[in-house]
Amino acid sequence: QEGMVFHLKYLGVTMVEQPKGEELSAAAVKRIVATAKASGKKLQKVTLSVSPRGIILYDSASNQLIENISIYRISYCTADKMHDKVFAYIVQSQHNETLECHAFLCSKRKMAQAVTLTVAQAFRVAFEYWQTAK
Amino acid sequence: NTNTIHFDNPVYQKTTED
Repeated sequence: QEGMVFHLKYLGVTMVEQPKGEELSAAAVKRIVATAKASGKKLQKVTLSVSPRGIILYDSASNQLIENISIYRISYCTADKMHDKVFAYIVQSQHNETLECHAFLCSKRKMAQAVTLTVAQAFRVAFEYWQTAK
Repeated sequence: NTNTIHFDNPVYQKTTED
């Protein structure tokens, strides 16, 4: 119920055409990883707090809020198959109708899976709340 | 390969407003 906290590195974002799909997200993660590698920049350390209300992102160094994403804007989450330390989600932009895939690098494959399963559990709990509230 | 994990959000684009 309370936020579960994870410490990850932000790889980046890319636009996607659909709110979900294994191949779509795999292709998006591939693009993000390639861009991050090409830039050669140090990745931003971020803290991710996951709850049935959504995902809150903070900059780990400054504790500054990056984004508070409502669960209703998140369509999909995955632990990537090719890049197995990568966790990613697809979210509808706050500003317009576009869909964005955001990817994060975890220290271990198990951690990418744990974040994905935690977000999936948040989806389920949010759905239970929603059904009750209806 | 079956070890990919991915989940759709059942409340995506739903709201409690209506």
